[in-house]
Amino acid sequence: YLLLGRWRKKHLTFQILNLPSTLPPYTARAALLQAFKYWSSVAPLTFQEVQDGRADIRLSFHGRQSPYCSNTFDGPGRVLAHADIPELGSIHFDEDELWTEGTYWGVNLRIIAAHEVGHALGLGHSRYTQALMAPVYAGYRPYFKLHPDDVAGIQSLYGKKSPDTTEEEEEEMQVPTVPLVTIEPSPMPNPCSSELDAMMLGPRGKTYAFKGDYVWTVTDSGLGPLFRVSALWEGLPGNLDAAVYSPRTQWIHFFKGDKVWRYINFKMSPGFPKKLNKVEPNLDAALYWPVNQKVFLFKDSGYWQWDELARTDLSRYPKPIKELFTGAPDQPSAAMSWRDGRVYFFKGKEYWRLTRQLLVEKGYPRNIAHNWMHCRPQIPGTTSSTGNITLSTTDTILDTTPSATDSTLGTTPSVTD
Amino acid sequence: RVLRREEKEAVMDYLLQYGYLQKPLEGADNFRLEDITEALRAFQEASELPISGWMDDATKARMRQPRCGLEDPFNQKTLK
Repeated sequence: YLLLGRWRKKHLTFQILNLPSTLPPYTARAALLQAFKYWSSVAPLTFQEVQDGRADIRLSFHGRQSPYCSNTFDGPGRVLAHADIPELGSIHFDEDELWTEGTYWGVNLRIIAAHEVGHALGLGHSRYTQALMAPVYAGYRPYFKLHPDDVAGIQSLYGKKSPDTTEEEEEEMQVPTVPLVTIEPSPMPNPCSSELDAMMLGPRGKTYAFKGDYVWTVTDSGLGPLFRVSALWEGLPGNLDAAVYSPRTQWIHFFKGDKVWRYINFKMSPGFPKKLNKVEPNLDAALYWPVNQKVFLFKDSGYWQWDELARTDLSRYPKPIKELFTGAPDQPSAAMSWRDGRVYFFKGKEYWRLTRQLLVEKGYPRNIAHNWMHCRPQIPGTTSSTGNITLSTTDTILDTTPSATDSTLGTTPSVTD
Repeated sequence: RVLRREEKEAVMDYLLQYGYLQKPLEGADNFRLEDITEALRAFQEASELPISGWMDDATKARMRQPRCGLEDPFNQKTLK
């Protein structure tokens, strides 16, 4: 290790000035708070977050240009972050990086933040490539912990952590707003080989794919990081049957078994989940059709058409899918109307595209992995039969809840009526 | 080994930006070949790469990896 300086005190304040746009705020905050905790767990340092005044250490995200930093960033890749040595205290992250948590995609915010906090505390770069303080980002590590060289470095500056002060100092570290939860083994789906539970064109035109306990976004340029469903939508279980967002009401409805959940953005509406009464449980899929502003629910070979804002006589349903969606498969895994105005059905590893007249287009079905998930053709023997990546019981996942601006909900007929 | 001009500039920028080469306080910015070789050797050693002093593929790949913006003061001059 190399030493660049030290603080003349061991209780330091910090301030998070802004957060990255690529992570839910609570996830990003949890990652930054954990970055401090790595160091306070091995050295007699305490960190306290403050909202006002000038904190000792100040964390912020900026792009290529910043009026507050002469050391500009360079866009995605290359330089990820930089920090000042003691007792200056600035830590800057490149806003253009894909900051992530809990996934191999993108750049792990927690690990990079811990590295930069190391600089802010006085550590230079380590010559051990596996050390946190190595200059090059070694990628996401689910079992991340400090390297002995990192520990030796920080302890050379501030001494060893005394065992009898552990509890007191743990209390001073203000993390409890975002608890760390140890989870049971959970299969992390491989978007390239997993069949989907649900697909949804969500608020702000984001496309979400759901499988098991996980959800990820699908963009024109690639896939977003995998999040636990409950990390984005607090209170929502995994293994959903269907999901649908209505631009008409801003409501997102999730279906599983005989229950329905309603969210506006990431906040659950009061009174939910509710029991499904007027439609059958265990739905296959759901979609919003902008042409008539109705929500369609699918199960087996039938569908229900539901108006969110008017009382719907659902006793006339289900009706056969093939009567309205010509050529679409029965028992779809997922369905959605997309940005191009087309309706899509997903089943197994294939998807169907329908014209605006709801006829399946020529050339379909096509492969979901290739056309939606940006996957290259598989090389035999490189993918597990299940397509799953298994997490260990020792994995720690940040159990977080993003906040969202809620809207006032009126009393309207619902699918639960 | 011949490097394209822009490739050489990128390598020199990297070695300068991260502290493997130091601009002289006076005189021209032209570095001697032995200075560059020594800087490359320091970078390779710090990166746990084979130490050749040559700009090989592994060294190029290492320089393209995402990293921290702070210098790597691994060479003997900086340590002094």
